[in-house]
Amino acid sequence: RSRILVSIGESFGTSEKFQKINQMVCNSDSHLKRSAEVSAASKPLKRL
Amino acid sequence: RHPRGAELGELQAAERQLDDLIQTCMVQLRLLTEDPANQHAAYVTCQDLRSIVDPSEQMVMVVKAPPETQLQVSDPAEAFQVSVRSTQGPIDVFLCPED
Amino acid sequence: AQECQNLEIEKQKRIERIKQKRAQLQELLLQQIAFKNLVQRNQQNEQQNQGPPALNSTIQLPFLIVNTSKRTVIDCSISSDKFEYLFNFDNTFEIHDDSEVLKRMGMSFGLEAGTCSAEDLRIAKSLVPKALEGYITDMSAEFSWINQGLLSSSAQAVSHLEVA
Repeated sequence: RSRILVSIGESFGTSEKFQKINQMVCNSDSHLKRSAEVSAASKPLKRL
Repeated sequence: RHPRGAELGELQAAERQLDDLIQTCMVQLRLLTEDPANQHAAYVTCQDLRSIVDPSEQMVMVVKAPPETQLQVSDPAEAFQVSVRSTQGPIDVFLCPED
Repeated sequence: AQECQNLEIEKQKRIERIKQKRAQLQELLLQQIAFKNLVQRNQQNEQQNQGPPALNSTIQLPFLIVNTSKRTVIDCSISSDKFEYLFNFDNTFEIHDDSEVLKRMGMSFGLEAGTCSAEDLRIAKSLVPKALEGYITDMSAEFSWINQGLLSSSAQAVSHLEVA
């Protein structure tokens, strides 16, 4: 599955690569939260 | 055909000029960062790092790695995992102190 | 008609490439300004304080930072020779490199955010070669228009073209 590999420790500068990583992590978190909410909501309420 | 061709010519010249400027700036930046006089003063303080995040909410981990170190971020849908692998020397990792 | 369409497609491709190259040039100029500004600030501080700050409180460039919530649990495995680290977070995190940190510290005078004052613009221009000062002025104007929502995306393309 998608992994991002970057070379670090180089000299100062060229930062655009981390924007992509941060976006990916942030999106997945909102996705995980949404799926958690969906799974929580989908449990059928027990009948008394 | 003629006006389009002329327009394309202008764009081509503009693009070439940008290529030259980018090369010049990259060389200037490398000379700047490799100049020993600048290297001595090219640092940030822990206070600087605390100033860019909300220290009551966030923690900052600093990673100092030798050149050509590979940083890999796994697919977040699987795990929030970061691996860092060096071939040229040890990697330094530390938490920015809170105060 | 076909040839005219091909020329139009070629023109759009070039405009797109010029946009990307202008953005790359702007990033390089911002890094140059931020780096010089940081060095000057540290040298002034060292003169005022008669010496550099304590060694364990400074972080030499280049470096990375990973920031995350204080509630995040980080499981960290380290190889004995410190050549390999594996971090498992139970929460999201962000990774930023030194040039991004300097921008957030204000070392590029807010140029990239369109919040650069006239005085700071003068200082920023003094930190780049004379031939490139025009790009700093453009960058400041362009980002402040974008910041105020005065420059729509299509107009940005035109401004890219005009400046190019």
